[in-house]
Amino acid sequence: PPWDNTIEGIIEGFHVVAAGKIGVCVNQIEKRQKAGLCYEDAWNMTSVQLASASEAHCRAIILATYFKETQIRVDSASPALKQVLLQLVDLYVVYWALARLGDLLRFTSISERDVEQLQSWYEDLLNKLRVNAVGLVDGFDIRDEILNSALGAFDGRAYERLMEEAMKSPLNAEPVNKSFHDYLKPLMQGKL
Amino acid sequence: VNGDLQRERDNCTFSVTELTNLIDGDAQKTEERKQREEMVLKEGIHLEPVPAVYLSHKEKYELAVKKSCALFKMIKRLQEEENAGMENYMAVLGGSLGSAILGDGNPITLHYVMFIPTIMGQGTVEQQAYWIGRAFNLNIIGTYAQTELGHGTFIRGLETTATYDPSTKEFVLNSPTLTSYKWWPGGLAHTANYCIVMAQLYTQGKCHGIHPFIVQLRDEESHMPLRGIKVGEIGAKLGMNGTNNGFLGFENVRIPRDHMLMKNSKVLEDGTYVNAPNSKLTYGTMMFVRVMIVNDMCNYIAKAVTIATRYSAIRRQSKMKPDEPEPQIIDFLTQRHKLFIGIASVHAFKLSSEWIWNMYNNVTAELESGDLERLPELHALSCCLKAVSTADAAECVERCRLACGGHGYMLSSNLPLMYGLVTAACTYEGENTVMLLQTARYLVKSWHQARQDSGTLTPTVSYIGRVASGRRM
Repeated sequence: PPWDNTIEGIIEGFHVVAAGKIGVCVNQIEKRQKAGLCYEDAWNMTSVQLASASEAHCRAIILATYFKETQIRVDSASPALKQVLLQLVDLYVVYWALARLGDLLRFTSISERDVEQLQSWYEDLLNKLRVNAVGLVDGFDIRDEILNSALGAFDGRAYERLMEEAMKSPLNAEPVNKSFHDYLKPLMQGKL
Repeated sequence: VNGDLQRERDNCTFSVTELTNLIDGDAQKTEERKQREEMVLKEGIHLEPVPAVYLSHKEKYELAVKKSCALFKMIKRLQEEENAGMENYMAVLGGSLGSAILGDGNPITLHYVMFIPTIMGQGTVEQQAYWIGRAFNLNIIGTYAQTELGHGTFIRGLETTATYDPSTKEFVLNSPTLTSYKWWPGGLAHTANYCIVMAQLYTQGKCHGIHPFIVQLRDEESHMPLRGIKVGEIGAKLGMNGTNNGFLGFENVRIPRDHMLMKNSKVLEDGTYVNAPNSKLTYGTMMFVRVMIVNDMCNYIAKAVTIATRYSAIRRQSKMKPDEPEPQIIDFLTQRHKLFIGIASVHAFKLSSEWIWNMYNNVTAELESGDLERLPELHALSCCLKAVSTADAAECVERCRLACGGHGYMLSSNLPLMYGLVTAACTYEGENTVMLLQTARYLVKSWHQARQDSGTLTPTVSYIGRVASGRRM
């Protein structure tokens, strides 16, 4: 079927990829059995492709679920939040389309022009989401004590916190560590 | 607040509070979560006079036990005051709050996440009545031992044996080889005094496969290991060094017959074995845990991407234009490319885990009524979702750490520790590659079913029948 460069089209493409990969695995196993391998050996020889087919299956399910459930979720949201959440879905779907381009090229009729469009679409989304990036992570509402990070605190005082944490190192409890007297000084005086 | 960061907040085009409420479910749930966090954090259990990273391996464990006991004492108070249910344990123990308090692993988690749920899922009513009360009151501390030094995800390969002795109406547990020693269970080394042990059941000279047994490991007073019990700690790990992972070997350890959990399969006093209606029933606990894992991965990705995004708003580096000051690093498209997929992944996995959780409850309800039709589908789905979510989470956390450059390499950024916790999830509760191959078995079976057009495919694989399988075919 012709490639449809929309979110729904990409998700359908991932289903085609998953079905295609499973089909290829089944064929490989049957071909290997015809060549004389027992089922278990044929399975093992095909297992790299089988694991990849499972990942494609799961990716298709996550994309479809994320897209479908977000449509439901944003029903009650304000237009501003709805727009951002839908941009996130688009970003996620287009990101994985670009990440799994080989599979899409192999099993669907996606073209070079479609790919160029996807890449531009993705970069536009990175631009659009820029203004809301901090708001989106603030939305997870993770308290500083739970984040437990000198870099990610709500107030953004990363440098001050990095220094505060550094000062907690037991080595900073004294200006001269005893190893100076035991080792360094004798070394520097040629007495070690 | 840092000026750059404040400006980001001023420019945001939507209500952050509305988004938080949406993520929690609604404003009420946000309020409940905040109250729970406030109540737990104001106890100050998480505070460390000396950061745990500067403690010895032994001191880390001792700190973890101290914190765990303070946490469970608080949970018990919660239970008495507000008659809290299991979900409160999960909320306090699991996810962000639990790992915030206990940083690098908790030696009592398995007591709540595996020991109690397994007894509830596989114990008879009498056995539940006897054990659950003592466990909830923390009169005993349990763990769960399945994986062995020589066998992990392939459960049927486990070597520990439980042989029924009809003359004394007891099971005799043995570890026939070094590779049969239980290896990994959290809390097993020095913390738990009871353990659910998965062992090959032998009765009347026949092996009936893996079954759960409750074994006392240590004396309840002295905490000394009982006779025939060889138990200890497995040593330092990449992460989770507060979890007290242990090894466990048996030498002719005798336990009463009613210490085999017999809700599904039974051994009668004369040694007769009564089979379970469906061997898949024992997957219940494991599937429950896998759904929890997907949820946990959301929490870890959310934390990592929060840290890296805020940092990217305050960090200024490298002039983009000669006559302009150093920009915020979030202005570089490559930095957004590293971070924004992480933000979207949190929402994708959260919605997916809620969806599979609802499916798990529907299927479990069907299980009770004996309808096992969708169990294989749910099992296949929980396997691949666990594999993909943990692999994506490990990749996201590592990408966030790298996005913070050298400061991401500091333990005080919390990103390395988080990576240790997340990457462990790629291995425990079913090693990822094995999980994907288990799902593949179901997909291949579904493909054959579709090709022979024999019966309808279950919803999550119906696309196989619907989709002309691409250009290649």
